[in-house]
This record gives sequence, C-alpha cells and structure tokens, in this order.
Amino acid sequence: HVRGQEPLTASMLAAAPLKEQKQLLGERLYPLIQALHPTLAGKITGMLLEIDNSELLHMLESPESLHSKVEEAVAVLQAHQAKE
Amino acid sequence: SKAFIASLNVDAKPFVPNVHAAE
Repeated sequence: HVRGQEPLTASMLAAAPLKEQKQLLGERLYPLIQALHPTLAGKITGMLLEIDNSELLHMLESPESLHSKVEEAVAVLQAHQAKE
Repeated sequence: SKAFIASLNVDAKPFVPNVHAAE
C-alpha cells in the first residue's frame, strides 16, 4: 500500500465506470512497480493491466503476488527485446 | 504461471499516470 491511501477494494472498483477501472488500478499499481523497476514501470504496468481485474486487485493485496507477476512481465519484455 | 506468461502482451500500451488526478 502507498501510505495514506485507502486500499482499493473490489466494491470501490465495481462502483467506478468500466472505462475508469483500469486507470484506477493502474494508478495504484504504477508506484509499486516503479519502486521495483523505475525505467520499465509504465510498460510493465500497461502489460499487467491487460489481465483480469480480480488478479490485479489480488496483486494490490499481496506483495508476493505483485512481485512475482512483475518479475515475470519484466522477463517476458526483456526476452522480447533481446529477440528484436 | 505459464498461462500467465503466455497471456502477457509486449505490445501493450504503456500506462501513463494521471498527474491531474484529484487527491
């Protein structure tokens, strides 16, 4: 959690228009991912936002889940860039 | 985990935080 911020719950998310839900999740995930990978934060967040909202909410509640998903996304991105 | 990795889209649009978001 970012200090001073109320945790984003499933009901809070469900109350937001569908279009804004990904932005809301992104706003919460981005600083956490930036702390891990400052230069790749925007790209990694964008990649992760394409997965299901329930999984994204779980990542916000579980540092372990967030960390493993971020590292997997970084590995996929770096492998792709190495191929190119 | 393999399914998750396979689902990742490296061409996804980068996320841009909304710097004008209300507090």
